[in-house]
Amino acid sequence: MPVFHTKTIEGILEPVALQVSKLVILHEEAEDGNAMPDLSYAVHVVKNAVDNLVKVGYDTINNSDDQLLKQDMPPALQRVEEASLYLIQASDMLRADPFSAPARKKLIEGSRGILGGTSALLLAFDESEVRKILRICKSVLEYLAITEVVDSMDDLVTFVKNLSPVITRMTKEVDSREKELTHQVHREMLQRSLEQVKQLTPILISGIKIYVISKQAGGPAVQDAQDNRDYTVQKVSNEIHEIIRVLQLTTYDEDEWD
Amino acid sequence: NAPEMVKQARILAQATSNLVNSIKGQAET
Repeated sequence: MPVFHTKTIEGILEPVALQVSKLVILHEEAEDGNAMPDLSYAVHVVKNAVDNLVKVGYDTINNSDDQLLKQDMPPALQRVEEASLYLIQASDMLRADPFSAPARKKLIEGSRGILGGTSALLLAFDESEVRKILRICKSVLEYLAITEVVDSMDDLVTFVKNLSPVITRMTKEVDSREKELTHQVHREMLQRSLEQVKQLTPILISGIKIYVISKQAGGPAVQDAQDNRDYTVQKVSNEIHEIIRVLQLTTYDEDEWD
Repeated sequence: NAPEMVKQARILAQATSNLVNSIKGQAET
């Protein structure tokens, strides 16, 4: 059974994945079967749903500037469309012959194709959403990299004013992503790193302030203040790199490690 | 478009479930 790595994808696909698995088992166990009822209405409803999804899918592609999304989504949409054509063909064949074995095979292929295509589509979209969070994390890292040029109180005020909204946005996005994940270990890793970032941020600002004051006062304390500041910057950066790493993990990666 | 795509994917999954149920119901009899 497939494992879906977000609650949204799991909620959408798990019920249908279970149904399709059972259908495949039934098909394998009882190849001949009984006469099929007229499935044209149920297939028609699926075809309409596919058409709507494909339309929204291409709208999403056209409105996005994410090149990977533009590359990953069309094959998934084509797969869903092809699968719906299989279902229509199967339904037509069954109307002519309710016992048709090739039609039953096409029904299974079509159902699997819808499931696989929708899964690929949601995954491509989800990965694109993750890339947006990664960009925010990287912008925080870029801000951290300019800590070393902050050597006056005015610089510090500007630095804090610029850094605060980006850090707030990052913590908010990572926090809601963490709540979306189905993988408990990944959730805990994100929670831990996020908590560290929250705790270290005021320490970082205070460290920069002490460095600025020490530098203005002169004397031997400057080096210690600089070392402390750099140490905290490094710790925050490490946690953000860890967040970036974990955000990109899927349960599939875990399976590969096993 | 994000919520709309998720919404349409959910509708499709539900429609597919209904279809599979119809097929399965027949296969189980």
